[in-house]
Amino acid sequence: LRTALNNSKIQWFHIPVGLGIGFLGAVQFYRVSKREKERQELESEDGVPQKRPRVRPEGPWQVQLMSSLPLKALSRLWGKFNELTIPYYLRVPGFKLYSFIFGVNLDEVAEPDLHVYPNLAAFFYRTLKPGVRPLDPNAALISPADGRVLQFGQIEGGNIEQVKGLTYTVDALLGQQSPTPSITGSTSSDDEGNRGTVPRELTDQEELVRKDEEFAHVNGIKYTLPDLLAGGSKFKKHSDLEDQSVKPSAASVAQVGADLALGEKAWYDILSEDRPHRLYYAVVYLAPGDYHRFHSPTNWVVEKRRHFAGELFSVSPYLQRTLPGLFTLNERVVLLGRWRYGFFSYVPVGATNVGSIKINFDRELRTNSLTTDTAADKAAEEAQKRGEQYTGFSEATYENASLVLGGHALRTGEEMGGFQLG
Amino acid sequence: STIVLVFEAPVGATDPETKQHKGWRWAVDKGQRIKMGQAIGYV
Repeated sequence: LRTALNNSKIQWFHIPVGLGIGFLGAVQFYRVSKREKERQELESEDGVPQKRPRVRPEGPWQVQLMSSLPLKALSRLWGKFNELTIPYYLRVPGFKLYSFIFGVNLDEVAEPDLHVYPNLAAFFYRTLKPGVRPLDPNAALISPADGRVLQFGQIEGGNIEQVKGLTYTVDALLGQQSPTPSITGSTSSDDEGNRGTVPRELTDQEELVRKDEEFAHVNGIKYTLPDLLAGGSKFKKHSDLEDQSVKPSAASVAQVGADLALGEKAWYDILSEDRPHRLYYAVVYLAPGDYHRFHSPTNWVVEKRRHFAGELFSVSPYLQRTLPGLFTLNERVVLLGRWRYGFFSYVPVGATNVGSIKINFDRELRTNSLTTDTAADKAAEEAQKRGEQYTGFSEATYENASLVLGGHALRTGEEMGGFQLG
Repeated sequence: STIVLVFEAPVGATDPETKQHKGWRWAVDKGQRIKMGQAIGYV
């Protein structure tokens, strides 16, 4: 048989090669057909998307490979795995090994007995000893977390430079138009969807305190400075939040109010009238071994929250170099508000290996969950019914948290939330 | 995980007469390790 095959004029080698090519062609045909079918399902006759469109990132083969993986499902599975209770006697060696690999400084951890942490998720969300992170008293802005400063700079033309000249727009990151209320109970629409996306002059309503006349002036309502600083019953009366623990503390309201009041004066003293201020940005990356709770970087007021369900990719420095607009693909929570110099936004961006984002003063927020995906799909459907385009996020306002400040007041260094496994 | 801050601040500039810097001034470098509470910038 061997002799017969060797002497045959038939080139047997071509057969498996041909079969392989045929198989690849069939797979490609199947993928193209499936994509086309999905596209037709997504679009109605007038071209308005009927479902929440899936984001298809562009990039090299590594990114394409990642985009084909079920990252959300993997992330949730990873989260469940990390919530499994570790056997008591394996906890200390396990956490020490983790600390060795990822550079955790165990001397700073508030709870020295590592047996206390039942699983990696609890250890990941550890607290630190009081006083190990002193706040710079002279800084206008402090780091909100432990990490590495990846990028910072001034925003030109609405674009944020990512790495190596890759850019994305502020609108894509923060969202532009406020959606019509549809998802959360505290969601509301208002007419300031573009607010904060471009430099702007402060309006009269935002001049919180006129120091010389000693009253606060918010949305046409006047308050005396002692009222503002005391943060008394006047503020609680106007809150409709059931859970009072998410309210800003009176101390926060007083300090932030005073800071905003002082800022108004200082602001115009040092700047020219024609172009007084610009938009700046900073990106801080938290590695797996870092302390994963985040804090307020300054005295400011959070007015609204926007949750982008995103597609949950990694935010590793490698991908940031590789994938354009990476941050706008990830699940993220955009907190919009103001500080003494005007607009201020704070955007925690999630990652597959981390999981969910927690905001301490927002008990309604659910990230990295199937519920979130369902809610986003529902919002997309409702937007389609109204003949509007889906904005890509759900929105909630904190305006009832403090009537005087019109939002949730946060002091410099105050813990805001964190990144949790799972 | 990543935190992106986008904010408005006074334009940073140095007064040619007094040589005094006014407005926004960064206190970090690209790639720098930073701890919570350390300064990112001054006004």
